[in-house]
Formats: sequence, structure tokens, C-alpha cells
Amino acid sequence: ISLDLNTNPFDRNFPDKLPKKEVKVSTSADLERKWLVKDESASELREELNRVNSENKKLTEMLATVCEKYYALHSHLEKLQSRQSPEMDQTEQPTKKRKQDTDELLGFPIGLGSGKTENSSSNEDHHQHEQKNQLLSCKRPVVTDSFNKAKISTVYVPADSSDTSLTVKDGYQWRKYGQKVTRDNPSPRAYFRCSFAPSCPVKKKVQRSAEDPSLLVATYEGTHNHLGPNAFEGDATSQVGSSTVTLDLVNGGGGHRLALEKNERGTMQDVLVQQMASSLTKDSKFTAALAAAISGRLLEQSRT
Amino acid sequence: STTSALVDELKRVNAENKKLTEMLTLMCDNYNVLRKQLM
Repeated sequence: ISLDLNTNPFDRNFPDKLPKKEVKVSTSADLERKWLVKDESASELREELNRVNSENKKLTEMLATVCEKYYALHSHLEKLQSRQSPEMDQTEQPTKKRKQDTDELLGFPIGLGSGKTENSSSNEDHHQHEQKNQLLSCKRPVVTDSFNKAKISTVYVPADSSDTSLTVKDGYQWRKYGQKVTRDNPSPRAYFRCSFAPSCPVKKKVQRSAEDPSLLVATYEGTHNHLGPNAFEGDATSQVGSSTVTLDLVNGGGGHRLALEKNERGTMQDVLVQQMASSLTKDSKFTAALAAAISGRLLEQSRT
Repeated sequence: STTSALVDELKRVNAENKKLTEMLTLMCDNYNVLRKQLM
């Protein structure tokens, strides 16, 4: 049995020996070409897909950056606004809202990556509205929390139970701007702001302790941006050289650590007086004038 | 079938791209408005 298929390519007459089968061969070549074209288009599609995907990634990163900047700016604006209208009650409310908004923000990128297709152009308005809502709902992210954090300290001051003035003698001058009754405490809470407001942002809440009515609880928010109180001004809510006994619950971890806080105001004044006196005694003209004045006075007194 | 799947995926990613671009534009607008408010 011969296995020769007459497909010897070296045979010059070979093409003539394949009269009609040539058509078949050409069809399979076409198919092959078609497959190649398909493969090319598939690879092109893959390339395009990769390109768009990387573009998507870049866009997502850019959006995240812009969002972050927007929120930082937003929190800064809010901070400025709260300085302009310092309402103590309003500073408490956003804390709850902030947490809620933060949660919403955490859900925000998931929405981006959901991969929902929106091909219908009739839905574009609705789509844009949805996007606006999405963007507006993600106000105040975690970033703003550290941004707005003000130093808060609590001071416990012993006070006579008959005293209803809610005055804490801490050496600074305060202006009372509000009072309200809270649910958790029958004693009203008084709100003060530093007399240097609005340049000084410090605020103070004073309320009699619910656990121990012999104590007043003063909560300070912020840090004074000026020296101690002026000695030549005085009002009912300030006294010079007072000292307060503080019970630090914030840093003490519930250990009820007692610490004696000396007011720095008296110290500051003493230092100033000493500096003034030393500079005057060094001035020879001043000492001469002072000696002359004293001797003159003494002479007058001796004459009379 | 692979090609059609690729085409579908490309459509989806393109739509997402469009959405992201719109959101970015919107966010930039918001940012600029806020910036103007602060200035």
C-alpha cells in the first residue's frame, strides 16, 4: 500500500495535479485570516480596555485628592464661621453629624467602584443629581476631625451650694452669653466666652456637678492666645491670684487625681513689677530725682 | 464570544470613566466655589 499523497512540493507539476482542491485550500486560508483579524481586534480591545482601566484608576485617584482638598477647605471654612458666630450649642451638634457624615464618606468610594453602567442619555439629569447628592453627602471626613480639634480641659472647683452664680475664679475675664438646663443635670449650665473674644477663641461651660453638688465643673475649650488677665480691669467673674483645685478626669483615667493649679497671673505681675523696679534703680537720673523729691519732702515736713 | 465580552466590558469601563469625569468636574467646581468663598 502506497502512502504517497502526491504532495511533493519539489515536483514542478504538483500544482497542475491539484485542479479543484485549490479552492478548498484558499477558503481555509481566508478563515485563518479572519481568525487572525479577530485575534488582532481582540488584542486591540484588550489594549483599549487596559488603557481605559488605567485612566479610570487615575481619575479615581484625582477625585479622591480633590475630595480630600475640598473637605479640608470645607472644614476650614466651618471653623472660621464658628469663630465668627460662637454658639456653644452648635459646636456640640456637629459632632454627631460628623460621625454620620464620616460613615457616609466611607461608603462613597464603594459607589464609585460599583461598575454600574448608565448608557441611557435620558437619565443624565437624574444621574447628575444623584452624583451631586453623593458628593454633598460626604461632607466632613475623618481629615477634618484632627483639623477642628480644640484643646478641652475640665476643672473641678469647690463652691458653696448656696452660690448660684456659677462663677469659677480662674483669673481670666469672661462674658456670659448663655445658660441652659440639661437633661442629665438639674443644675443649669452657663456658657462663657473669653473677654478677648473674638480674637481669643476660648470658651467655658460651668455647671454644678451632678454627682457632687459641692463642686462646680468648668469645661474649657481652646487655649488663650494672650497673656494672663489684665490687673487693672475687674468684674464679678474674675479675681486676681486665685488658685483652684482640679480633678483631672480626662488624663487621669478615672483615677481622680487631685492637682493644685496655681494661677500664673500673680506671678506674671510680680515679674513685671520686679523688672520695672530693677530698670528704674539702674537709671541714675531716676534715683537722683527720687532722692531729691524725698529729701525735699523731708525738709518741708521738718519746717512745718 | 470573547470579543463580544471584551466589547461589553469596554462599554462598562467607558461608562464608568464618563461618570468619574463628570464627578471630578463637579467636585472641582465645588472646590473652586469654596475657594472663592474663602478668598
